[in-house]
Amino acid sequence: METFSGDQVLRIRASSDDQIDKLQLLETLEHLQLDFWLHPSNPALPVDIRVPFGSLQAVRAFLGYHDIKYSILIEDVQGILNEEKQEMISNQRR
Amino acid sequence: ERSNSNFNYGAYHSLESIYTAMDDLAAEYHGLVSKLQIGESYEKRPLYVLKFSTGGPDRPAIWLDAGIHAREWVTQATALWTAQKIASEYGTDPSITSLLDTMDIFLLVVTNPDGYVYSHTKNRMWRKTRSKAAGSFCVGVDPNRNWDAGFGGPGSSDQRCSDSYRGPHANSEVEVKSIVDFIKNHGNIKAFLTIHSYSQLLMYPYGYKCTEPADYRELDTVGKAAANALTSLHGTSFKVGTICSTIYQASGGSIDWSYDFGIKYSFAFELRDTGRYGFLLPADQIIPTAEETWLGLKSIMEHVRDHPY
Repeated sequence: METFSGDQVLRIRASSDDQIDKLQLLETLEHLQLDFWLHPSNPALPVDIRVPFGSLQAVRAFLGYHDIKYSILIEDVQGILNEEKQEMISNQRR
Repeated sequence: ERSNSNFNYGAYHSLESIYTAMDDLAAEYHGLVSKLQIGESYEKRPLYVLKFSTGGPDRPAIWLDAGIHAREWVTQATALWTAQKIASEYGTDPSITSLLDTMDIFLLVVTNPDGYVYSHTKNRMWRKTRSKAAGSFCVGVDPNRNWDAGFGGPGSSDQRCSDSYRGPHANSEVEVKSIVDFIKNHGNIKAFLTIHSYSQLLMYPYGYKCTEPADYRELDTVGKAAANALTSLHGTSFKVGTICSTIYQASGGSIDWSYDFGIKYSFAFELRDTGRYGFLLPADQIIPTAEETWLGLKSIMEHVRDHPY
């Protein structure tokens, strides 16, 4: 089973159409294996991306370089996944 | 003897368990609920629809589907809770009773069963179907970019590995084609409601273009009333609008197809949450999510019942 240890979900707030363009460029970088939960469309809407652990540095550097603001929505996707698995096991047992 | 009373609606379940629960519902409410198979998935899993009907030929109907994107587990769970709600309250709740005395409801609880099983066993974040294409390492198509509505346009990808890969042609995914065929053959579907999750939106066409549909005013009014009803229970806020204005341009989506096919009341729900859990919404939020969603669904369905066309 694929694991998501260290993967984070970032919420990005673009402040201009230019920053949206930059995020759309990010979307095309397939080697980063980003999972866009909310795609970049206009500055009024946030962009949520699940970033694999291995791509975190590159993505943060990209956002920092272009002065794009973001916050961390989920610190460790696998952590929540483990809680979900535990919940399912206990429900099945019940 | 079968009974649905022991089924835990507040937990996530395997496909097998969901299908068993659907059988149990059909057995327990056998005069009202039946299970139909409308096709099978790429990996040959049955596509089951629950039909709620009080009888009578050629009745108008409402279509509901959930979980076209496999990982959105709260939607499949919400759909199953909704099935139980409709079945158990017919004859006691005046609104459900009057609705089912007028129309049928078809509910596809697990729209993408291959993806659902894959998200349970291999990759919790799986979103697409599991269809394979010769010569490609990447598997699956985004089934909500595969409908014959602006197919191939903006907001969908031609890259097989992309999570929004549209597929080689419209209706290439058997899961999509099965629904299209069913709706075309039925011929009297008056509402098409699809349930997704994440980001709390209630949307109407269009997504493949950024223009308002002919019925914009009515759809906006109906959508806002539904969102208000939904919000009234737990305060969950929903944004209402066209797909293009509320989220982004996305081509080949189901409600664009259904609207252009002539089903005026075409809506897509995006259920909880706003990002804290993503597609890993804790199970203790299933029932609150289902309860609030039901108020929104009911508001739309009552409008459909009272505004025949």
